[in-house]
Amino acid sequence: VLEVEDITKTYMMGEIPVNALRGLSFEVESGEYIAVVGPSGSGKSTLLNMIGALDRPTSGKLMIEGVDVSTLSDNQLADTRKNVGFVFQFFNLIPRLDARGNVDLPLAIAGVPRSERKKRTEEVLTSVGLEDRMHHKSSELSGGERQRVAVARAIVTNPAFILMDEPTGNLDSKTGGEIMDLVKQLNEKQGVTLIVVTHDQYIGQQADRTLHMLDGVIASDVVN
Amino acid sequence: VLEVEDITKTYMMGEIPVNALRGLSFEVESGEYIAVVGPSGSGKSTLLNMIGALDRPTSGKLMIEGVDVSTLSDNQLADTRKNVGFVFQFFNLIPRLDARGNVDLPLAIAGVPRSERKKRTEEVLTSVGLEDRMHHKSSELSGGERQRVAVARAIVTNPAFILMDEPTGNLDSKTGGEIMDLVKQLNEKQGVTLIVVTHDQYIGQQADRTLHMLDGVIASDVVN
Ligand SMILES: Nc1ncnc2c1ncn2[C@@H]1O[C@H](COP(=O)(O)OP(=O)(O)OP(=O)(O)O)[C@@H](O)[C@H]1O
Ligand SMILES: Nc1ncnc2c1ncn2[C@@H]1O[C@H](COP(=O)(O)OP(=O)(O)OP(=O)(O)O)[C@@H](O)[C@H]1O
Ligand SMILES: [Mg+2]
Ligand SMILES: [Mg+2]
Repeated sequence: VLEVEDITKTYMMGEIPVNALRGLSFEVESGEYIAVVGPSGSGKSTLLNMIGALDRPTSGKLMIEGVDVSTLSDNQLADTRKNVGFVFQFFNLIPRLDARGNVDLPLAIAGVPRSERKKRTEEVLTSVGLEDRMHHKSSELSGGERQRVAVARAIVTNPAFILMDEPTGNLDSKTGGEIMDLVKQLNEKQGVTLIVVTHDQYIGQQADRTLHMLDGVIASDVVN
Repeated sequence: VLEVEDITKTYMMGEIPVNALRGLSFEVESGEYIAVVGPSGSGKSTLLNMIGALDRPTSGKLMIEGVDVSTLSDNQLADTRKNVGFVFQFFNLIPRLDARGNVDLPLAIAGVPRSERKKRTEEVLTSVGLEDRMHHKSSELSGGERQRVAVARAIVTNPAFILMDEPTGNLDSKTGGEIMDLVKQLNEKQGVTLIVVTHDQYIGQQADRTLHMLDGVIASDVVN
């Protein structure tokens, strides 16, 4: 489902290059559950943004379902993103919508009928423990509650491919464990392909395989 | 240095009350290092905002250095905040300033001369591992790098009292351990009073005492 060939990413700060990714190659099969770990600043979010078609590599090839993303136009790239659930490191919730509105939005964009959307949104928000916080806006939610809205939003459309950037950083170990058990079920029962960036050992153990990043390269790629 | 007597905090969502703090009482001596732990949504950030004079309790007494904060005007409250270092759960960095500008700001407000500010800012950013990221703005930093800028900004003025809301959520365990060892040194060597909200077991072990919060109350207050 994913083939990464020698990709690099260089950010330009004026004249100074920052080499966030220095040549990465790996493949992901459909239904795999991969953890991506590594020190702060090692390039994990940059890599996930490439895979999620949110940004383009500076060089190298990235094939999603056999299509080379560097050949796609911006519109086609946006289309590719619709089939991928994405949890951002800082959630990127829409401030003027409440929890329910944020989770409802991807269903509305996909053209799901209103009554079905209401049922599905409440089901997913309940599955992440937020049944009593549906009408709270981001500013009326705790850090970990916002994070869980972001997880609910990523899974509500039943995507076949889900990317998560540190989904439990603001959660206590019990709540974080419950969220990741839910996500593990999606992988085991529905064959959802998962790539999760994490600093959490518990997630590392749940994954099939772990990519260790260090300074913009993959230091090791090990089956758990 | 801190006396909390039966404080409550109720947020109003239209007509519906949300009781985030339901009656908390405890005292903190100068030089203590306290960890505050508890499930997502249990009221930790709300409590820290009260102690940091960023918000007022709905009822109850909160005395900082013997002064009851509920008797203070907004200006006096702002003055109180100047002596307290605060790390926000989502950092609250100023987007148009780079890492150095964000750490320099509290020194500039305190009237420290420019040459001394430059030296001190570089020293503190180096102590959190960001010597090569001083000229990056927030949008040009990784999640954990932003978090470390927020920690550097809270300690740069050498405050006697530091409050941290989940300072390591976006850091790998090695980097997080280095940051908290640095903070522990401030407590042991300089007698800085520390209250740290955390989901990280390592911090829990470093503290002298742990307040366990549950549903807006203190479930237990134990010496480690
Ligand atoms: N827009 C940008 N301009 C310049 N440098 C950037 C930019 N975005 C990221 N970087 C740098 O690229 C490096 C990799 O960033 P990235 O966000 O991928 O790290 P990360 O592994 O996700 O770290 P963390 O665990 O702290 O979130 C960092 O050192 C960061 O400073
Ligand atoms: N402005 C607000 N309006 C209404 N409810 C709020 C508001 N701010 C917080 N809350 C609610 O108060 C409760 C406590 O929030 P708080 O941010 O203190 O939790 P927390 O313990 O810090 O959680 P986390 O570990 O997830 O950051 C939460 O359930 C939250 O939904
Ligand atoms: Mg990151
Ligand atoms: Mg909080």
